[in-house]
Amino acid sequence: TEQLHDRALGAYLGLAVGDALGATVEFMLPREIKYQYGVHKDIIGGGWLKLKAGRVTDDTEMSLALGRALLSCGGWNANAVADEFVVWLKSRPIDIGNTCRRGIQRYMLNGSLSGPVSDGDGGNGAAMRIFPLVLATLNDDAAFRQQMLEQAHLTHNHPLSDAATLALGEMTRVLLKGGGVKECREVVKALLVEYPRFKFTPYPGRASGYIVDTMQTVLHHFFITDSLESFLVDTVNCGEDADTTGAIAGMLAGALYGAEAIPRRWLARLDTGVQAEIREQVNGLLQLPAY
Amino acid sequence: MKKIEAIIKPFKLDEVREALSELGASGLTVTEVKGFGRQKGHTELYRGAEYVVDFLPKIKIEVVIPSALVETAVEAIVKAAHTGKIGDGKIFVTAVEQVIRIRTGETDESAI
Amino acid sequence: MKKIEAIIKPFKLDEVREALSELGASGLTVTEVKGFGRQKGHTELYRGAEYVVDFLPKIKIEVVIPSALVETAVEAIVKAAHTGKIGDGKIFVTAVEQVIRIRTGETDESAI
Amino acid sequence: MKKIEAIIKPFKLDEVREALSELGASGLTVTEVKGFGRQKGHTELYRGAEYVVDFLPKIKIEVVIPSALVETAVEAIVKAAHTGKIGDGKIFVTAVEQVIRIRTGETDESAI
Ligand SMILES: Nc1ncnc2c1ncn2[C@@H]1O[C@H](COP(=O)(O)OP(=O)(O)O)[C@@H](O)[C@H]1O
Ligand SMILES: Nc1ncnc2c1ncn2[C@@H]1O[C@H](COP(=O)(O)OP(=O)(O)O)[C@@H](O)[C@H]1O
Ligand SMILES: Nc1ncnc2c1ncn2[C@@H]1O[C@H](COP(=O)(O)OP(=O)(O)O)[C@@H](O)[C@H]1O
Ligand SMILES: [Mg+2]
Ligand SMILES: [Mg+2]
Repeated sequence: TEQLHDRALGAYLGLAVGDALGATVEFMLPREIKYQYGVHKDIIGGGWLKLKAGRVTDDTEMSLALGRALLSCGGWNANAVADEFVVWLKSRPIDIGNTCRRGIQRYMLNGSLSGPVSDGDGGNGAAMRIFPLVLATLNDDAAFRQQMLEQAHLTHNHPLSDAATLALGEMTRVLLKGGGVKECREVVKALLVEYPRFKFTPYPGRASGYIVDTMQTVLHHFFITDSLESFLVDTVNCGEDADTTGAIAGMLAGALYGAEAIPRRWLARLDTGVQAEIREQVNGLLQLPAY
Repeated sequence: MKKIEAIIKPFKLDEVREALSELGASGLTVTEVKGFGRQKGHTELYRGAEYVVDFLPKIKIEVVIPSALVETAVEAIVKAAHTGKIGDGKIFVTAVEQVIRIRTGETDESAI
Repeated sequence: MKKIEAIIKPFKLDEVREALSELGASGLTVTEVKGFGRQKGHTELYRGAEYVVDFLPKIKIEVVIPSALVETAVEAIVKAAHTGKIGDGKIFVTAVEQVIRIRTGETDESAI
Repeated sequence: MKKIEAIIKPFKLDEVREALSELGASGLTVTEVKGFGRQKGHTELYRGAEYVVDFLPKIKIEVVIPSALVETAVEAIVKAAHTGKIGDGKIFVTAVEQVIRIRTGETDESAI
């Protein structure tokens, strides 16, 4: 449907602009951001990776890699996705998170699709790249639950990462199908029952790459803002792992408010090659068998 | 975990780094050193007489990696650093008991 | 005895040395090295195009100490060398089989 | 095999190298390092005030040799590097698990 397409495109472009926007202030603290930028609300590049304005980081690139594998296999195939991640690693990306790098390295070494459960896997690297798989499993609940975890486990084997990945995926599905903030609250309530650690009210104010900090930052702002732009700007101005909190916020915001809600000036700056591939992937993923 | 120490010809640094990144090992520490061995240094003119400078500039690469990766990493370094001429260098593998990432306090496998 | 090897940001040298002297470890050996990792180097202009230099100057500290002191020494180095920003560095702990003080011939614990 | 790491006074390099070649160990790797210890650095005048530079240039020698040769090699280095004055330096002996000669792929004893 036209609406579904708009929300799907919104979510995918949203994650890319969130990534590019947040990347400027990644690893900074709120007071540092305030001092240097006042309110950071434009795509200007720079940051610790010295990016050209509009360039995305591993958050978007890993999502695109996942999408490529899904499209070339007509659906989920763990090995194909792992192989695509290997191709990406060897392309000398601008950044790779330590846990993602170790996971891909493990697969290169022995072909295993998952490592053992590990404390070190509690980061947000698996949750940040889920969108293409959410699209591909939109109408198959069982496939969604199983494949989301298999995807995450390629690099992150940790119960909190699992729970967050499923919750974010579920929220995104709900939004894509036309649900709203109220329906998302139910998903979040269920998450908090199982893992009260994710409680985000009152907001503790941490926005690191630890999945709990990331989820609290994204969920807190999701429920207290009323526009895509304010949701993303408020989220990235918390700094720390801003490109990833921005990307996840962008995915949710785009699914909720639609592609039209993304500020023109952000899309104007966003890398054109990335935009083109996103549009192409959205079209392709919406034609997969799960419909 | 193990530490791989490779003494190589300086112009081989990029090639060796590339070979290691292909294995997902992109972190390493490099030192400029002087090598003494069978390979002779260049000859220099000093006060009218020619003499052989007996050391050669080398690069020492230190990369700490998971034990499971050592064999593959050593192969990759040898392949990349090799020219077949004297002085290509040596690789030393030693055991590391603990690794700590200063920024986060992570230890061992999650520190590298 | 153990050897602690710490790769740190250069401006942290004095702070780390201070922290180690507090523990009575005032002897150490320092090397200037180049670090490659997630932290990006500075940008340079070359033939009109901007590119990122991919290594950073780091300082390598080597301090050989009694095994009983390792945990405390590692904690002290982490605390002193930490900034929280990428590139703070790594600590490697390895076993040392023998230590000799050249001046006196003293060995092991009495050599450090 | 073992690695002998010797931190010595720079002017002692040739003497130590000589002593090692007498034992058939002519291959080694040398690094310029800064030493901090009981020996004080030189005094410098800075803005009219004299202060002590607290580090001293040292030379680090690394030689990997067969375990059977270690005792003799250590004795030879001590004898050659010794002056009896503070700062003569230290020798550290550590275990090496693997050695590879890059040029030929030879390993362990045939690699050094
Ligand atoms: N026993 C050793 N211990 C430590 N480093 C060594 C040793 N022997 C050689 N090296 C290092 O390896 C380099 C190459 O050694 P060389 O004998 O010239 O040639 P090849 O490696 O081709 O046999 C030397 O310049 C030196 O840096
Ligand atoms: N695998 C490794 N082996 C040896 N040294 C390393 C390794 N990885 C990183 N280093 C050293 O640690 C320094 C910091 O690493 P980096 O990845 O930039 O950030 P962080 O220390 O914050 O994780 C590097 O510049 C390099 O000197
Ligand atoms: N604990 C240590 N770990 C590593 N290197 C050391 C240590 N203590 C001293 N050194 C090195 O040995 C050198 C000589 O030490 P110093 O205390 O000045 O005199 P001495 O060797 O005569 O006891 C120092 O300059 C330093 O390079
Ligand atoms: Mg990123
Ligand atoms: Mg990030």
